[in-house]
Amino acid sequence: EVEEEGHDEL
Amino acid sequence: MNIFRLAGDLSHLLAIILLLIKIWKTRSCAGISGKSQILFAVVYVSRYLDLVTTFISLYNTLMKLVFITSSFATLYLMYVKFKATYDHNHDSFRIEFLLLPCFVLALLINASFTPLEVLWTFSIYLEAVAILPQLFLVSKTGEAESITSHYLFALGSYRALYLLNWIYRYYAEGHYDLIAIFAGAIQTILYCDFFYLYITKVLKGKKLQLPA
Repeated sequence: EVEEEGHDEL
Repeated sequence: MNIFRLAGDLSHLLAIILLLIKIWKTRSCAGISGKSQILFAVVYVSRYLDLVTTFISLYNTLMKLVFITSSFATLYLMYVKFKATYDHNHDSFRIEFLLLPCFVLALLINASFTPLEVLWTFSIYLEAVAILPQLFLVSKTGEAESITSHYLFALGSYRALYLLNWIYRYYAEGHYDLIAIFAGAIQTILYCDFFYLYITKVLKGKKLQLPA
């Protein structure tokens, strides 16, 4: 599942 | 942000700083795989393209910039400034054998087939195996300087801590990303043999030397 706002993890 | 995630990021940052300090202080990049460092640069660039499209947080942006910049600084030190000390003969891993399969896998298995997402997925797969040239170099020379061992330990711990972060997020937020979890597990497993040597040798003050 991809968050729409992008990947918050580095 | 939870404690595992923060510890993971700090461990990652520590690894990068340790590597730069090692090269700068000893004026040498002996024992460090330039091939792994090239792969890490590819990882950061392909993963952090969203710097120009999405703003997540100041922390996120700053860390991404630090990772990309320090990665290129390392490459500069290895391939330009201290080029003469680079262990060219032992660093013979063929990186195309990692780059190509990771790219094909990213094209096949991804969360959505868009350029940014495929490149993000590629970077996740590539990061999982990017340390292989470095481990190959250590196995060829049969030893590693203690600061190089600390670098590898910090770098390996980072993904192990991320695994804890993902477990935490699954239970606390119901969030999970199978691609990152699977690749992160592979990445951590690759370090296990090294972790064992680090704990049994380096922490006891001995040099990391592989059995002949």
